[in-house]
Amino acid sequence: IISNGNASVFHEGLQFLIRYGYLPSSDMESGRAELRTAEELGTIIRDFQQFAGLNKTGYLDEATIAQMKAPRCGVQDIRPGYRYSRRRRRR
Amino acid sequence: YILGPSKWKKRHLTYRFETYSNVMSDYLRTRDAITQALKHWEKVTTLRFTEQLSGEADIKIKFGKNYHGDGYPFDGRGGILAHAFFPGDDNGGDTHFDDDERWVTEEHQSGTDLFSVAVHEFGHALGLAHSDVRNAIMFPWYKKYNRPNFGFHSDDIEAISKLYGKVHPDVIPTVAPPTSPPVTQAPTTPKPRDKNSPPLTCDTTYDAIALIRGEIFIFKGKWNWRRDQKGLLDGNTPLSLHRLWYGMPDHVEYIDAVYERKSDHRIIFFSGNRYYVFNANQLVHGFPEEGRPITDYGLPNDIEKIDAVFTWSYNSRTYLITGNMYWKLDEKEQRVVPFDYPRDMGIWQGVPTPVDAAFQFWDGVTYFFKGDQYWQFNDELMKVEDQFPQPSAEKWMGCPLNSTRSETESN
Repeated sequence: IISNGNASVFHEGLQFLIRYGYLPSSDMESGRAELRTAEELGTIIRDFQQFAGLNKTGYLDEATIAQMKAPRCGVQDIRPGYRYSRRRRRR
Repeated sequence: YILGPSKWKKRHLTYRFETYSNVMSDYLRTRDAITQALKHWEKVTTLRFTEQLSGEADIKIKFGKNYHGDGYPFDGRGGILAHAFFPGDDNGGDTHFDDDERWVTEEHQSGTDLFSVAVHEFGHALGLAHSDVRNAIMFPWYKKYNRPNFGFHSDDIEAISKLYGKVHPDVIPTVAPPTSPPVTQAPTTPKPRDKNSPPLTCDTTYDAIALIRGEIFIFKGKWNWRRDQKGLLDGNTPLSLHRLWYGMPDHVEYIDAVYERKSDHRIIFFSGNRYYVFNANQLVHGFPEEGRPITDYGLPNDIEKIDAVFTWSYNSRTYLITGNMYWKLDEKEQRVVPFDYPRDMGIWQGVPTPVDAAFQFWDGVTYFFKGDQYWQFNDELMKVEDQFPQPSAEKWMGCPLNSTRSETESN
């Protein structure tokens, strides 16, 4: 999931994905994010990369980490339920 | 673009500055940058904004650092620059700027351009969520815009038009000024009960509930009920707070929240901005009669009361709630976890705020209470169960269905 294998980067990346709605906000309290499979997280990271206009690698690569650290608005990108309802419509 | 969950029903909105930036020496420039940002939204909507110098306003503007009175603390310089709430009552529309940023208003200054951030945040305050269109103002990452030449991207215009209709560029829309609300006849309310008489067992709200040493204690004003597995004790009638908890100082007339600490079985009562530690029904030896301030827990000074304390069945951690915010308690340190709290109660989907009471029952499930209703929480789905709320009196007081009215009438 992370190109350089740094655990703190991984943790910060997960916190970012929860904070901005790419992972359910309940993961913030329950700590479930770290129990998700690499495939699940890869999909979630690709969602974020698509939103931010980055290459969809599915990894926390340097460009992705840099984007996560860039100054931004604190409001969530994805509102609860939005991502899932959009996927249902596509099917 | 993505639309937010709500929009304003009225077209004339008021805004008010609650605080100005501490890092900008000239408040007039702050006002100007922010006012200009609103003016740009006026150009593409039928909305009109009027500054309110005092009293209530739809959009309250504030500069704050770290914890600043909501469940979304800022993070120092960089990172999060600002946030705003979608339209609605209470904090709906409110727009907050991180005062740790180096805000600037002039083209030649180096720092974060207040105008650019303000235009984006007011998009949220009007009902827009983030867009993934890179050049749209609603793209979440910071971009500096040139104020004199600023214009919205078509994505932003299309988005806001969905909420408030299209504006022809040649027509300056006019909006009727706000009018006084119609005079309505005050609703008739039943004669208030004598505050010294006990509350009705089957028709009341609850201040606090806790599972203490295997029994449920339900608090209302200076009264409390006690129930075990068979039902209410003491003839179904509430007892005076001081009769059961006879170590309770005389000045304590209500309990906002209470819980039994797992590590040593001490009972912690919260009343206003003070707390009291009990061993069984006595104040712990040496604990001050006037209580201790809740700031001992690491809570901010401006917290006036704790609405509820509960242990969450999912992780057995204890949480403190006030208004729309909550904190996780570090039981070992007896202080709230300092990092990333308070958080917004929105994480607990479906739980009403401000909540009256919350606790974990014998069945391991966490329940929340507000008014005369209660909600059962589903830990796996992280939301309240679909069939809730339900009336509290039936389940918790053992009152028969529809007992409320007959009890009220007979009293």
